[in-house]
Amino acid sequence: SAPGQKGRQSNRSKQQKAVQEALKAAEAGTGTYQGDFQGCKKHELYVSFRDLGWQDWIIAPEGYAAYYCEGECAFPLNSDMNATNHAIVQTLVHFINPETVPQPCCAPTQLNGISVLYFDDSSNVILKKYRNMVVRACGCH
Amino acid sequence: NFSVDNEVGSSFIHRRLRSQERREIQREILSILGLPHRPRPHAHAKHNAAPTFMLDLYNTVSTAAEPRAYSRYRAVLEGQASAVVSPQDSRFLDDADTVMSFVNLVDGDRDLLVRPHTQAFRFDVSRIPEGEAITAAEFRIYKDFIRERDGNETFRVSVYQVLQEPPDSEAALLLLDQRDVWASDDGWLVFDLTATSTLWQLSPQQNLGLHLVLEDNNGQKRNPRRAGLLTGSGPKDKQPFLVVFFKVNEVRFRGAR
Repeated sequence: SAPGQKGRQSNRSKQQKAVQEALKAAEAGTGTYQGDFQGCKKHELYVSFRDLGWQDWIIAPEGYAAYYCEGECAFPLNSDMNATNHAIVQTLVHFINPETVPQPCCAPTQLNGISVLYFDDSSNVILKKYRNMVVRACGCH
Repeated sequence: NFSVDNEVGSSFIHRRLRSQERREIQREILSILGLPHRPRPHAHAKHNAAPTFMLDLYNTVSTAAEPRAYSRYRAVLEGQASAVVSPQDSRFLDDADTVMSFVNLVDGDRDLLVRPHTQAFRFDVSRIPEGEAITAAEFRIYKDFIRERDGNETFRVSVYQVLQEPPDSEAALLLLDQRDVWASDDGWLVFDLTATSTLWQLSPQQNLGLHLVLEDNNGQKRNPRRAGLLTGSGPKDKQPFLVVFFKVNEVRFRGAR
């Protein structure tokens, strides 16, 4: 909601116009709102235990593909971006009121675990499952 | 500063970390792994039986997404006898959040000089993961094929928990498990130590170790080596060890930093 002020009518009509333009651009699949837009996607990120100099105590793995999420969650969100319903509404509100409401975040929506096999100080061996270490899917939240 | 590392895969952009960055990443990952500092194991430990067995467990749980992960150690261990993972171990593994192997703290050769017919073992299970409960524990000892003996000769291997060990008298023992073996048998003997390990976890002061006793056909106590049991000396990849399976019994939250 927006507080009732003088000039509110004028602001509202500007915003409505902007939304209509955005919707038109989205329908056409072109327009200023798509431009160089890089959508929210999963990117490669490899964590190497060997490069960290840990090969003397981590038996396995040598490293793992952790991935990360990056990209803009900009209007109009489409299904490729695995957006939540809330994210879709937030994008629209951000579009109308960018100073107050931020864009939704591009973040992991599904995470997997990994198992790590390592020695402790007493040369005992530990095999432990660690949850939420690998990004399986990204989306706009 | 950027280059493509062919070994890792062409899709990965590789950048050498500055020392400060490396230290920060190391600290952060150690925190995620729940470790206060980087462990410093003995250099020779990697050739022991326990890491081989644990690597087999790791391979069982690893997904197809990590096929290269253990190649280095696989190469190191190639040719060594594997402490084969049984279907029972796989079942324990399905239920476990953590598996830990413990090295024997008793010098086997020295112990046999003191007690020629009894082999002592001790495993420090006090430093186990916080908030985890034991679901299974196995004591594993390797029995070699005895060529010079009659293959039909049998032995009884008994594992006892030491309840009391007064300095000048016989130790009070509790029988935990027994196996009858042929002289010709060859492979890992597995003894269930679940209840005892749980007791040791709850009351570390009651951990006075184990005694292994070998008896022949006539019920006479014998040196465990007579049946080919590898208790102390012998190949590193056939040394006895304890493996314990744990399950998280409480929800833990990482503190905000």
